[in-house]
Amino acid sequence: SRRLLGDTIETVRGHFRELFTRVFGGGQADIVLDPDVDLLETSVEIVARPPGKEPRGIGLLSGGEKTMTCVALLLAIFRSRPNPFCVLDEVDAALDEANVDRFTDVLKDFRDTQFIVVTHSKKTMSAATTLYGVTMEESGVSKRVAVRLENRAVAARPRAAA
Amino acid sequence: SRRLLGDTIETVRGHFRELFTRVFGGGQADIVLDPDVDLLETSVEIVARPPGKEPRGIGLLSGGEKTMTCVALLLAIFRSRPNPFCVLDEVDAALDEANVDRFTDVLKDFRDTQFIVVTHSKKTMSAATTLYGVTMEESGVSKRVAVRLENRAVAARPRAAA
Amino acid sequence: TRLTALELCGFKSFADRTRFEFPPGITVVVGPNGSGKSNVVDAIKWVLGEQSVRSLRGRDMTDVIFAGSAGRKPLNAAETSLCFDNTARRLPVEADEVRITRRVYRSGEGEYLINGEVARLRDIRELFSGTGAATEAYSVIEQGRVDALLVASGRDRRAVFEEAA
Amino acid sequence: TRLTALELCGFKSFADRTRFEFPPGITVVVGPNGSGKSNVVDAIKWVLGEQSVRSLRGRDMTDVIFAGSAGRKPLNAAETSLCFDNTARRLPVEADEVRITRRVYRSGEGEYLINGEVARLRDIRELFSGTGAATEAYSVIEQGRVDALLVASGRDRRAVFEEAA
Ligand SMILES: Nc1ncnc2c1ncn2[C@@H]1O[C@H](COP(=O)(O)OP(=O)(O)OP(=O)(O)O)[C@@H](O)[C@H]1O
Ligand SMILES: Nc1ncnc2c1ncn2[C@@H]1O[C@H](COP(=O)(O)OP(=O)(O)OP(=O)(O)O)[C@@H](O)[C@H]1O
Ligand SMILES: [Mg+2]
Ligand SMILES: [Mg+2]
Repeated sequence: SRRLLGDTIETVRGHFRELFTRVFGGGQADIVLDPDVDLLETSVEIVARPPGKEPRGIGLLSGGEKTMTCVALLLAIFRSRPNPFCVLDEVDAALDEANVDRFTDVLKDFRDTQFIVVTHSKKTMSAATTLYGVTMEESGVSKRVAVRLENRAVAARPRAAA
Repeated sequence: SRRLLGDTIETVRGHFRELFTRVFGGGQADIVLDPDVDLLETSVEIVARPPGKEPRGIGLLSGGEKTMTCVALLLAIFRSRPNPFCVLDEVDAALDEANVDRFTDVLKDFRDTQFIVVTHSKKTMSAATTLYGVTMEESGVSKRVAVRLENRAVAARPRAAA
Repeated sequence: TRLTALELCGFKSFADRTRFEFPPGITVVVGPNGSGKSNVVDAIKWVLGEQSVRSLRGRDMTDVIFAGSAGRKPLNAAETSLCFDNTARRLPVEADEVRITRRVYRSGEGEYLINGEVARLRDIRELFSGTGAATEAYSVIEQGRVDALLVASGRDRRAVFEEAA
Repeated sequence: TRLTALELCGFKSFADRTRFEFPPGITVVVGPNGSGKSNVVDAIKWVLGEQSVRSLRGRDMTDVIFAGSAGRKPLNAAETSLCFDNTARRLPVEADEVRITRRVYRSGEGEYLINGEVARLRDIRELFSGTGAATEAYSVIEQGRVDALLVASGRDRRAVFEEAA
């Protein structure tokens, strides 16, 4: 099991480095282990350097930078261990317009995974293959309704421009 | 000081009940104290009932309902003890379009308070009296830039319709 | 093994039987604040065996049962099902569709079912042990918790990798 | 007493002196992810006397000093000032404008100034004690913490009311 864990971390690390550079359009990230500690006891550290910035602790990343780093890490785990589905509840809340685009682009890359994405962003909606609305027309009772997006391709949430 | 605390809680409670109904367009909320416990030891509980729903603990409120309840409570404290300024960092992240409107409307009511609001929402931007952009044209170095909003009155973030 | 549908009945604010089909690709769910979107997410966690009441935002396991509204009486049970396409027979069940169901009654009693037959949570976990679906650590990201992987301690993070191993 | 301006110099990602005027009303700050908006919020907390390194998202008090970038060397000090209109003489200072300043040097030494004269944090707190500005508990809502008042325990919530009393 020590070998298995080591292999998994190595695979995820490879995918994470690649996916981080993809979602940030540059920069570098890594997963770091303490070589002196037993794999089954060690702590797994994350380092992330957005493009054009100096390497700093993950605590100093901004809200949106943290979201994008986590999306890259999550998808790296998915790549190394495919899972039939993934549910994301308003993961795009802190993202600016450019990052919403990169976020939806990278989801499209994972054809084998079924994504269920809850959002308030019209831009994320326009990336949907299937779109559901949930409303409470009758107070306190949720119903599923069909949602027609005026013109799906056009409806982009004009977040404050990046 | 026990008397002072009691008066403050009573004043805030009055404002909170009024502001909650205003930001939710209905419903009811209250601040509840344990009458058997000394005021200086007691715990201050919040009850909130969005319009059309049964009263339930605040843990069952949705993300957006929690945000609006907190905005009402925060502004109730401001009403009872005016403060020259208030800084809100992406407080609107979880709100749908209708609630962004109610949020910016209620801020406009507080003429004596200077609000500094960080956001990604164009709808919140259109409520601004002064608008600043922050960018990193030179990597890693922040600068303040002027932001011209194409047509301030029109630029509303078309979130998924409420 | 593809997830094909979710069905809720009496679960939280979904008083009536509601079905969400999930064709391949990205399914997006939208709606006003408080309309029930995160309740859908809770339903998926619950049917996969979520035991923590706090993580379902309640105080008691029966808080997931529709508790009534202005025009309706509370219900006595909640039920949620997840359906998977098993034509490739990846799951050790002799059927083209595998449907896992969870129920809870007002009394607090609950049960799990696999294609209509009573099962234990252990059976469901074993069913998915090869596919990763039952490990929620990284397949469901709750509202407001997207940076959980970053803010977790290094040891907790290792635990997620162990689950993925 | 109205807040009229904020000035940052060498504070976090603001390497150059940057001034934000705050005319009456609602000032909105926008910009891409990672551009420095929350650093502006941190600057306001810091000049009001924030002591917690964690709350400024760093590990050490000198983490607020510009640490360099691809094209610039690190600086040796950070300075932030908040300006208030005091024509109504609400603050016990004989001047139309009250400017509070905080500085920190690479050595870790720091200082506060009121209108250019060295002061202690206690002086700044006393200056505002009638107006509520210095009590950050409810005047600065950090990113991602909007529901802090709800998730806090009943006792912590009481503490906020005590500060407002
Ligand atoms: N057992 C229950 N019976 C009836 N209603 C319930 C039950 N449990 C929760 N609710 C209601 O469900 C609502 C919350 O729904 P949910 O959290 O899914 O909203 P949401 O669509 O995710 O909103 P947001 O966009 O604000 O995140 C609450 O108003 C709550 O009262
Ligand atoms: N001492 C420092 N010197 C230089 N840069 C710093 C320093 N401290 C923090 N930073 C940088 O500031 C950036 C974060 O800025 P900030 O959190 O203000 O972004 P933001 O505009 O709020 O973004 P978001 O919209 O994602 O919340 C980080 O990329 C970090 O590297
Ligand atoms: Mg929700
Ligand atoms: Mg920020």
